[in-house]
Amino acid sequence: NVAHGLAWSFYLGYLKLVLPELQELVSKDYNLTRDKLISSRLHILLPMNAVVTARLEEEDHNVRFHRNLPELRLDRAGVRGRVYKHSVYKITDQNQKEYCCVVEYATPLLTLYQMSQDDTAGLGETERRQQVLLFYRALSHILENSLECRNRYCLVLLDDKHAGDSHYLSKELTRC
Amino acid sequence: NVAHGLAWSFYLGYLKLVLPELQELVSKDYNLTRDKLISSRLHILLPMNAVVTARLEEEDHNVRFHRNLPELRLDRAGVRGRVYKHSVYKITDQNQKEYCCVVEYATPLLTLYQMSQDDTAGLGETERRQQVLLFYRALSHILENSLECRNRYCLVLLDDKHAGDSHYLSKELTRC
Ligand SMILES: Nc1nc(=O)c2ncn([C@@H]3O[C@@H]4COP(=O)(O)O[C@H]5[C@@H](O)[C@H](n6cnc7c(N)ncnc76)O[C@@H]5COP(=O)(O)O[C@@H]3[C@@H]4O)c2[nH]1
Repeated sequence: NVAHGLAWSFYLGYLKLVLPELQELVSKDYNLTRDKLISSRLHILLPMNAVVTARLEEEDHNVRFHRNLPELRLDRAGVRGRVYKHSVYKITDQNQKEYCCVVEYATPLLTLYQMSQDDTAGLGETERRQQVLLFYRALSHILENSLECRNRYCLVLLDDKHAGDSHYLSKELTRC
Repeated sequence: NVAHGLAWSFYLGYLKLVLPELQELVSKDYNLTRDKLISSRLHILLPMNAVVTARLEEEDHNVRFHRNLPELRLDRAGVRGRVYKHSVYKITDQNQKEYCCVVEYATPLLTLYQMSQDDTAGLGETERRQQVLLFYRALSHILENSLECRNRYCLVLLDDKHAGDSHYLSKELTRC
């Protein structure tokens, strides 16, 4: 069950480390830039079709990279000062109002997508969709029970029925 | 099968990206420091007991952090300029001779270890050991068939029968 392992890996190797520090990084960033975020939660994008782009602008022109938060450095598994950082995006809503928030895709979904493209990985497209849902459920469950992560994240499930709407992403984000 | 997913994730989300760039990072580093590495391969440590330390010195005093290679920055899943980097360690062998090489633990084993410590993750200690072996086999297989990674890595399986030997790690590394 690939999704189960990826959800735990995402939590233990990333969210459990970075979410407790997020509030402090956001405050440090506010002191530097005086730029207020509508929310200090990490918005985690989960596209049902596992299509993960490198830059959010590729999905919706109303979502534009603004700047990165201060970096977090940790000694991990032999790598000295491994860097963890998040990007702040400026979202323009339907009324042309602008918001800033911390958002990124759940990178493990990129693994699921690439596995489905490799003949030797043993994951077809139908199974991939099931795995995305299992990942979402497993991750929600883990995070709900995590004291370190409570109230510090927002899972944004993106269904692909809205593929035609070029502003679907900004609409979903301004709903958070 | 957790190990299968973690092996693909480690390959698709990390090794496939960094190994092709490693030679260039090592050459760039040589131009800056005139410090020659015995090998430009990434030495990946796979402890059978999944015990992964933050710093290699904790395992063996004959393995000491030397410096980091130049950083690699990539736009990934919404994070602008995500940083990937490797640490160079100085290894002292049994004859007091010194070597430099690029080495780190296979991060997914840390996930396996932490999962076995969590009651809700559904992975016991016996099963964890099996998963480490499955991870090693799956990863070897994937890497052998990868054009991007061929000859750019060295998998170092560390069995725990040598737990009493405080220089086991340096001995294994100087064998590569
Ligand atoms: N040694 C090492 N150095 C790295 O820079 C690195 N980056 C990834 N990995 C390992 O490769 C595999 C694939 O990574 P992916 O990004 O898809 O998942 C990652 C990703 O979804 C998230 N994550 C970890 N670090 C970051 C980060 N810096 N920024 C964003 N997301 C991150 O949490 C998952 C688990 O991370 P790790 O448990 O550290 O091990 C990963 C994983 O086994 C690394 N391993």
